[in-house]
Amino acid sequence: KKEALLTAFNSINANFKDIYADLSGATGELALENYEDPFDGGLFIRSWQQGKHVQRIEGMSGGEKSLAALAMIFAIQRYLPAPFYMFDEIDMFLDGANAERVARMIKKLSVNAQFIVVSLRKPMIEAASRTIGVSMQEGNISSVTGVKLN
Amino acid sequence: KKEALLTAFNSINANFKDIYADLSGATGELALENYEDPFDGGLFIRSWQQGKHVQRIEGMSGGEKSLAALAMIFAIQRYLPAPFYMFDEIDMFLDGANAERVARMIKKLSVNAQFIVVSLRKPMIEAASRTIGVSMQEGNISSVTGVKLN
Amino acid sequence: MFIKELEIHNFKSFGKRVKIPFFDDFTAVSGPNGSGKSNIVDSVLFCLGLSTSRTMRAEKLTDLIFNGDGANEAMVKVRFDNADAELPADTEVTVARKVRRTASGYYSYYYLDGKPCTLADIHELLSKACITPEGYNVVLQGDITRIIEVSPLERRKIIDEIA
Amino acid sequence: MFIKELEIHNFKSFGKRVKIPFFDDFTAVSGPNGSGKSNIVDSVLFCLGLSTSRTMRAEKLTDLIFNGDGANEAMVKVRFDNADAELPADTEVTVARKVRRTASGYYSYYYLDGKPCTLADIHELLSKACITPEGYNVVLQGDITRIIEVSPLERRKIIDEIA
Ligand SMILES: Nc1ncnc2c1ncn2[C@@H]1O[C@H](COP(=O)(O)OP(=O)(O)OP(=O)(O)O)[C@@H](O)[C@H]1O
Ligand SMILES: Nc1ncnc2c1ncn2[C@@H]1O[C@H](COP(=O)(O)OP(=O)(O)OP(=O)(O)O)[C@@H](O)[C@H]1O
Ligand SMILES: [Mg+2]
Ligand SMILES: [Mg+2]
Repeated sequence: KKEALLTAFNSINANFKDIYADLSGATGELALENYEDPFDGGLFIRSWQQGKHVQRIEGMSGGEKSLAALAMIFAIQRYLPAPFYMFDEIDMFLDGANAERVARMIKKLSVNAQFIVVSLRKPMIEAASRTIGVSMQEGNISSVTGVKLN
Repeated sequence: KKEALLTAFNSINANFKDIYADLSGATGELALENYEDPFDGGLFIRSWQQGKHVQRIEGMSGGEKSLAALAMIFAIQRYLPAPFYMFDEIDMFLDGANAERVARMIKKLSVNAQFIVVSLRKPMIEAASRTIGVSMQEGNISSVTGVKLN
Repeated sequence: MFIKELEIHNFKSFGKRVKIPFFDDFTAVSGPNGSGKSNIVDSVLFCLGLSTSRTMRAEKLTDLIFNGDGANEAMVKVRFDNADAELPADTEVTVARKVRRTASGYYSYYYLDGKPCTLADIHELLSKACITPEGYNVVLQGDITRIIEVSPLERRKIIDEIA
Repeated sequence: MFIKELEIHNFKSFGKRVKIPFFDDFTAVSGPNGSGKSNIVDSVLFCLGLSTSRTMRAEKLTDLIFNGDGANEAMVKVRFDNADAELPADTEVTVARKVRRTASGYYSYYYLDGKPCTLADIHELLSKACITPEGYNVVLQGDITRIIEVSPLERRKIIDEIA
């Protein structure tokens, strides 16, 4: 049991370091509170830029936090790849530049898997191959209004 | 004590109905679970469009929920007006049209009070009288980069 | 393998039958607040049995049936393109689910290529392609905030489930 | 009454002294993720004693001191324009606060128009203009999500505090 957790953790952490550097330009890692007995402690997310102190996810800004959480999700997905992914407004807290980086990463990953991404933000819509429009019609009934090719 | 709660509730609810109709075009209200003994129950936020069933905030979409929460905050502020307000990214879940409605409401309210609003979204920045730019400089030090007049 | 088409009828705000085509790369879904975008994500989770009614913002399963014109049954069908034989099945695989309101509660039926089956059958088939209820391939609105806000202990549990 | 100027030095990411002018209408604050926008909001809450260190995303008060070049003291000054005499004080009122790191912990000082005072003095003065720690005039990043996610009971407690 402990073996299984440590194997999963080490592999997901290696993915996380890679992906976090890509997305944010800073260095980051996952850390277990207690490596001897992992079930006795929690899991931290830490990051540091050159010259900045190490900070835990609790002290980061809203956008920095959501980038770290996204990197963790992508790291898990790289460990357990699935044929399709559905994301619902994962880019809400990101500024323009970070939203673009995330959209570019999804574009790259979509070569090997299907991505269906709900978003209100321009960088995501522009990076996709096509956009499905949804709207509310008479009688409060949803309908799909068409597919716009990018 | 019960009197004080009911007076505050009724007045905030009257504000809420007004403001929610303005922001969302639907009808909404606050409701106490137990009017006889309010301290024994909770507070619901409900809304309904013409023809749609009454729904509680739990069943709404992300954007609809945040519009209802905002209407509640504005309703409280109308009950207890302050000379200045500071909002930090209150428009994150809103689509373009709803973000514009909220920005317009703040613009109207800013005639009688000072509003300082942190936002990444265009509708809010365009509605403000001026925008203060913030950025990270050398050594991870924040600085204010100037004030752009709209 | 990928989702080729999604058919939704009387599920949440989809009161009219809708067929949505999907492709094997990057598709965005956009539209105003409250238009039904998250309901599309919920419809896939519902059909494949990947979630509880709680994660679909409903108190009970029958709340998922369109509440407009007195409909009593919700139906979602997911058609997979399996040309790459990632699933041990035909080149096209269809999973469907119906929920019908009854006097005493509800009936929930699952179908695999048109034939009735159990949730366990669906889970077994999909697990061959790494699609599981604990998997992180579907990220709901608000999941990002949850990962940030939970305690370090809760966060470790995410890795426990995967290991 | 309104905030006329904010002066920040060695508070959170503001390692260099900064003076920010404000006006009596609608001002937006914008910039990239992590640039220091929320820290500006935190600096006002810190100075006016409207919040605990928890709401400022810090474990202890000394975490609010700029951690770059070994600074030991954080200072924030809020200058109010009180020409409309909403506060029973001069036409201009300045509130300042310093936190200094010491060997055994920290010192925290409040100042009103340059003279040392207590947090109670500040609260008493500001309450005349309806500025209180329970008031909803400052909405932090994430407060909206909190109002939505809390239980109906917690939500009612918001009204209790106001009544
Ligand atoms: N004591 C401190 N010393 C130095 N830097 C600090 C200190 N406390 C916090 N910071 C830094 O301040 C940075 C900016 O935080 P802030 O929350 O203000 O960003 P923001 O502009 O609101 O970003 P977002 O758009 O993502 O919400 C964080 O990266 C954090 O590391
Ligand atoms: N059983 C049902 N019958 C009819 N309508 C329903 C049902 N369940 C939910 N709805 C409605 O579906 C609407 C759309 O919800 P959805 O969460 O998909 O919106 P969304 O497009 O994701 O919006 P947002 O951008 O705000 O997240 C809600 O207004 C809700 O009232
Ligand atoms: Mg949604
Ligand atoms: Mg912020």
